[in-house]
Amino acid sequence: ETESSFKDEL
Amino acid sequence: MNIFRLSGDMTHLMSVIVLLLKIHTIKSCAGISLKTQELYALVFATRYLDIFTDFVSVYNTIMKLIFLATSFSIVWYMRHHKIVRRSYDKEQDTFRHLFLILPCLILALVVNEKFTFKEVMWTFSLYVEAVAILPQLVLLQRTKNIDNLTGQYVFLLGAYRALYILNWIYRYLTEKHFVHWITWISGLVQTLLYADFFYYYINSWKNNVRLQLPA
Repeated sequence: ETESSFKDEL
Repeated sequence: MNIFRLSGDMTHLMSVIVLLLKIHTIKSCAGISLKTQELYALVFATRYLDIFTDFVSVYNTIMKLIFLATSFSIVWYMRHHKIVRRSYDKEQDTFRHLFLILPCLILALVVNEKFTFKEVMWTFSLYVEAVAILPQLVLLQRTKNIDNLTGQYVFLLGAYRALYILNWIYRYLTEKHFVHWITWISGLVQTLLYADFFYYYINSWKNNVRLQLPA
């Protein structure tokens, strides 16, 4: 799910 | 994780380390804008709300803790440390950062990916980070003498977001439907704000002269 994957950035 | 993002995070880490070393070792914060440091503490506080709820990776959590700890300790040093705060020139550092925070909050309420508290706070942190350097750049224009630690700090801070832009291009090319306009545009604006500083910094470095920003 892009949402959670994307929020992996600082 | 890709090399652009990792080097971006390391450059960002280096910038806060350089600043902490400057303040901790020579007990001076001359030329540093407290307003920018407060804005950065706000950025991390509003971006890392989910630090204990959404676990991404050990690396991610450790870096978040480091950024939170360093940004708040720098603000503490500049406000309360009896020696450091004497070197803070509050007459020059007069940028009213409330005029940055309010528009960012309104914009985050209007332009966001999802109207939830966490998402709006996260978007708000992106907008604030994009403009957080302004008080520092204004202060640099005013105080002619830019010592090279401060110059290095601002340079590293700008370089980290430029590396992130390469990271977003890489992720857009390699990951399907990796599209995040809000992040990209605010990251681009942030990097563009450093453009003139980069120009003068690299020139002064090439000609091996002291960094002087035009009035």
